[in-house]
Amino acid sequence: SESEYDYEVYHPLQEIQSWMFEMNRTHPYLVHMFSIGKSYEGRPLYVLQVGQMGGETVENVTRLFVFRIILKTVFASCQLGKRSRPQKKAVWIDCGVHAREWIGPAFCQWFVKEAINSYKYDSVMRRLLNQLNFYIMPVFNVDGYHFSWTTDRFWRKTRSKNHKFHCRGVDANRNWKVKWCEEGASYHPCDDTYCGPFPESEPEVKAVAKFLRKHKKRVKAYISIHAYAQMLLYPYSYKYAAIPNFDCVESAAHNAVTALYSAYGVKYRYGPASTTLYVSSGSSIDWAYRNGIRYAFAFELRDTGYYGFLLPETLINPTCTETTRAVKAIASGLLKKC
Amino acid sequence: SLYNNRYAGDQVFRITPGNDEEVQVLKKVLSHMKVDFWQPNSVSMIHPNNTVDVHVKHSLTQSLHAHLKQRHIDYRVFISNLQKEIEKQTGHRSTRKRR
Repeated sequence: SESEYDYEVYHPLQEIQSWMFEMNRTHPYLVHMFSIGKSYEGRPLYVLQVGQMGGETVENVTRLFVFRIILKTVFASCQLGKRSRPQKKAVWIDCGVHAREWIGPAFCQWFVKEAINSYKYDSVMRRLLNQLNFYIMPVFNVDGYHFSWTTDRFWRKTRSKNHKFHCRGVDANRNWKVKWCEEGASYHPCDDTYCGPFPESEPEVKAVAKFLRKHKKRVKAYISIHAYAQMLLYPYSYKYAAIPNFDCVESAAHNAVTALYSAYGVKYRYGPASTTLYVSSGSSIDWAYRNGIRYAFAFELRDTGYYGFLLPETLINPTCTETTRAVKAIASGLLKKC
Repeated sequence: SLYNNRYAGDQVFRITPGNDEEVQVLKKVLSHMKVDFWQPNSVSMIHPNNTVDVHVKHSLTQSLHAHLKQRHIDYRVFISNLQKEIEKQTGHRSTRKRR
C-alpha cells in the first residue's frame, strides 16, 4: 500500500506502475493517471497529472463547460458577468529517458510523494498545486528500464529493432525533431547516441511530443531528469547561441541551483547545454523550446563520478530532497512575471 | 547473483586527457576497444581536460591500463569491480527492505 511504499530504494517497472495506480486511487483530488500511448514493446506510457483538481477531470470539464455556458448566458443577460476560471498552467517532468539512469524514476516518484504529502502543510507547494498542474512521467523509456533490471544494467537506449543491424535501440534524447542527427548524434544503429531512422521514430518520443503539442498552450515548463554530472542545463544543446529569453531562464536556473544547494551544500553547474556539457542535436529540451515551451531544463543529477549510474540507495533521499527544492523554485518562477 | 554475474571484474576508468595529442591517442585506443561510454556519450565527444568515464570489460582492463600508462595519460579506476557495486546497489539489503 502507499504507506508502506519505500521511496528510498530503486523499484522495477512493475512496482512503479502499481504505485502509480495506488496514488491515483488514494488521491483522486490531487492525482489523475492516464496513458499517452504504448512503447515499442507494447507497454503503456503512464503519466500522473498532479495538481488540485477543481473540475479538471474530463467528465468534470465537460460538465463544467456546459454549466459555464448556461451561467454565462444567465449572467450576461443580468449583467452579473463573472469571468470564468482560466485553465491552469502546467509543468511537464519526465524521468528515465535513458534506461540506466535509475535515480531519475526514483526522483519522479519522490516528487509526487512530496507534492501530495506537503500539500496541506507547505504553503508554497499548496500554491503550486492550486495554480499549476504537474504532468509527471516516472519512466519515459519503459522498455529500456525493464531491460536494465533484467538483462543489461547499463542499457541506455530504447529497445526498438533495426532490420539491417543486430543492434537494438535508439537514443531517445537524439530522436526529437530539432536539428535531428547532426553534431553529437550518430547515424549508426550500434552507437549509444544513435538518432534513429527518422525523427520521432520511437513511439515513446512520438507519444510525448504529441501530448506536448496538444497541450502546448498550457505547458509552460519542460523538465527532463537525467544522470549523472550534477548540472542544470537549458537550451540550446545543438548550437552555441543564446536563447531569446536568456536572462529569465538563466535567473530561473540560478535560483534553482541555489535552492538545491541550500539542502546539503551540493554544488550544481548550470548553463546552456552546448557550452556546459557538449553539443548534441535532437534533444528534448531543444525540441520543447522550439515548440513554444519557454522554460526547458535538463537536470543531470548526482554524482560527479564516484558511483556514476550506480548511485547507492542511501543517496536517493538527499538527492531527491535537493532536486525537489530546485524543481519547486523553477515552478514558482512560472507564477511570477519575468 | 544479479545479471548472471556478467559484470564480475569489469571496471570503470576515469581518464583525463590533458591536451589535444592525448585526446587523439585516447580516441584511437578507445575506438579499437569495445568499451561502454558513461561520460561523455561517445568517442567523438572527448575533449582536452574533460573527464572520460568508460566501462571496460574485465578481459580488457589490463590492456587499457597498459595503453594509458605507456602514454602517461592521467587516469584512475573509480569502480574497481562493477559486479560488487551492482550487488550493493540493488542486491540483498533492498530486497530484504522491500519484503
